[in-house]
Amino acid sequence: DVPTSTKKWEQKQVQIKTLEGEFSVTMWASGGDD
Amino acid sequence: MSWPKTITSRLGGVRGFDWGPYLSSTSSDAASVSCFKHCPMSDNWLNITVGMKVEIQNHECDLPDHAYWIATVIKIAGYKSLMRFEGFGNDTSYDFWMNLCTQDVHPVGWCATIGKPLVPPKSIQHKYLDWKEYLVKRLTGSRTLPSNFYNKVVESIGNHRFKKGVHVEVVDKMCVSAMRVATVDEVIGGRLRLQYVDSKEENDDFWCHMRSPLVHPITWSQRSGHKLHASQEYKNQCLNKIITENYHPNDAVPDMFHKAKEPQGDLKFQVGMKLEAIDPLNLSAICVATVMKVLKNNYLMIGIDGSMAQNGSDWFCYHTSSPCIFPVGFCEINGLDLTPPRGYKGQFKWFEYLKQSKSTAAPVKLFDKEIPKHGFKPGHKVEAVDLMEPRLICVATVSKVVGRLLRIHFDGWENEYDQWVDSESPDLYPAGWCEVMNYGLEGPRVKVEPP
Repeated sequence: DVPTSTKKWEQKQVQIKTLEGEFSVTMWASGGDD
Repeated sequence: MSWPKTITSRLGGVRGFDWGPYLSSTSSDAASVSCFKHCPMSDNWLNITVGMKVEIQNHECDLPDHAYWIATVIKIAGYKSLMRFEGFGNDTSYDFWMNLCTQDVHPVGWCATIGKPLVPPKSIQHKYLDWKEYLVKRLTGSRTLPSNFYNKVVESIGNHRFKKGVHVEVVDKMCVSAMRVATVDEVIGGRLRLQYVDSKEENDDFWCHMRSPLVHPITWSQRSGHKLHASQEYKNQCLNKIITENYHPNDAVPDMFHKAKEPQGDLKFQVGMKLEAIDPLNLSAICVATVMKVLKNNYLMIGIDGSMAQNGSDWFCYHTSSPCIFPVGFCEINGLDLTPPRGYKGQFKWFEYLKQSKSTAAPVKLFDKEIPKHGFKPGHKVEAVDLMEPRLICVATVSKVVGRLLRIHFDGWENEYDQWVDSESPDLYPAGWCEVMNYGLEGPRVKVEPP
């Protein structure tokens, strides 16, 4: 699910906290960043 | 301006209208936010996609404190989004609608930054023994909002110079051929609630968007030669401001407004030229019209043939580049009804009419023919200003698209209340705009059957 245009997309490590503990995943973030 | 009496009862609409169930039950699509250049987040909206993950409150949870869970964007309709919590798979029964531009929708990762754990809804907690493994699989490589998304929304809502107390010149709603001076009383999402300064009535307000062609900077009327209903003192002050460029801090100045397009070539509109124009007092009609006066700076006063008041009080000002005026034959070419002059006998034919009235058609070259890539399609749902009662924003449908021209149908109302508007009109908003701005939206009219 890689965005076709990466111009305004950046890959980032996102921290997730659940009741079982914390971990991180790699996601694409955009929708407002310049 | 005499408003059609039947249209003033719009307040009877459903208050607190909810787009979600309406869109689902009518199986309709809403126009994308990117169709509305004057609206918040319009430039960035193509990056908001189906499949995106967000964190939102999980109401189905026994924890005493607020709990959150991850949801996927299933469908986008304006600012509204159909959501499904992660873990429900293909089960649509718990899908719900939310507004993406509210504070209740967060990028994935937000909960961890404030130390809140993500908790799956109670009804699916048993589905997976290891939610961590499930989430890693579902989230890795997928998209979410940027961490500053909500800040961007807030920033784009308030990014203009119109504030309470600013003075403008705006069309006189009681006499559309003249302007009046008004003060901005309230600004909501770029929409201005204006109070006429010389009004004797307390609530004599008028709503229009700051990008509306009805509103202008101080001194505009005198600069363009437009009729102005104002005191002699105001007019004298304006003449002085035109010479000195010395404005009052509360005056709306020209650089607060969009510059209209300059015409190309030497050809110019002349008094008496015939054309077709949207009737400003009956926006569902495109009528036979005449250039009654040529003002300065490429503005025209247009009269609708057959319904002109003797004193010219119903002439209306259009810029030469206005998308609401058309060359002779526009309606015929596009298969639209052209309203002939009132009382015209027989079938209307432009050729005969020009001969009878000894007049000429305005050359096609004089009209702006640019058709922007607007993205509107018939059937798209929008929130539209009822321009006959402009404080009201109503649930509406794009019923026809002719180049850049849109026919807007107000849901639940007869077609005679439809309004022709330009695709770049600042009086159209995406579904969910009123919710973002906390402005009342008039739902579709519900017809009550007599017992």
